[in-house]
Amino acid sequence: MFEARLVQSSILKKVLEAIKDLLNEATFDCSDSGIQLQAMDNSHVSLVSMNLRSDGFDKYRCDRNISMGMNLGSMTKILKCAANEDVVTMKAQDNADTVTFVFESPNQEKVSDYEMKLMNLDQEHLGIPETEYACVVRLPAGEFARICRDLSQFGESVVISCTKEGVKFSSAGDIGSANIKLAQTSNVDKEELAVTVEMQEPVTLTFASRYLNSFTKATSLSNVVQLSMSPDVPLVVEYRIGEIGHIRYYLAPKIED
Amino acid sequence: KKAQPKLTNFFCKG
Repeated sequence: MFEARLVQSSILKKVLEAIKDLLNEATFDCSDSGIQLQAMDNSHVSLVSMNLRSDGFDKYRCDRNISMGMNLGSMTKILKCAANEDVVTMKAQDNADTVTFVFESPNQEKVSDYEMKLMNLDQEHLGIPETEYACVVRLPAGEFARICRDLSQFGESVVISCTKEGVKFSSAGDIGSANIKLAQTSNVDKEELAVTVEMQEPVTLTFASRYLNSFTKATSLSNVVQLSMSPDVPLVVEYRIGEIGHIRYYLAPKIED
Repeated sequence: KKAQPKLTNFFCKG
């Protein structure tokens, strides 16, 4: 029996919002440590890795490890039926072929349950090596989303170059070119407004704008986003999910042809 | 022109 109860259904709604553009379906791997998801988009250029720890749930029971193949379009439709302040419970019998979502209104006057068929998805798991990144940038998530959106109007690629002074985002195309430079903030009163750069060595990498824009769908989950870069390895874009976990997006850099 | 490699060029399966 698997059962996971979350008082804030908005977390699960935002997680679906953050992955449904990139992935049509994904396997939720549930164990007693929590729920993990790892899936590449159809082009195999980007990957989503999500982790929701069991201790972040209000109630969590997982008698035996269970992998639930979910159609994310269907799951999104079901989660749209939950109000933000509803309590959501996901539950499935062992080796079940369906999963049930129960939404309870705060005053318990309305209880809804939705049963969704599970899919048999072949699991192609990628080994992601632990990496000491040359540059780790933390900046306001809203700022990053704004930069990706503005620059994607200029070209299909964004060049991110990171030095100890700060980080520069550039794009060029038919209409012209654009550069956005963010300096490291010195002393900001609020942590979530800071721009910080931890640099071992300067890095300049080129990425496809459309994937960066898909990643920023996770902006509602966290005030801060973290970009980790090293020469010639995939970019990591990480959003924390409250105190319960994180979503990490990996994107292969473009290379000189 | 920049080429777009796949993630499987960087991460191994399994």
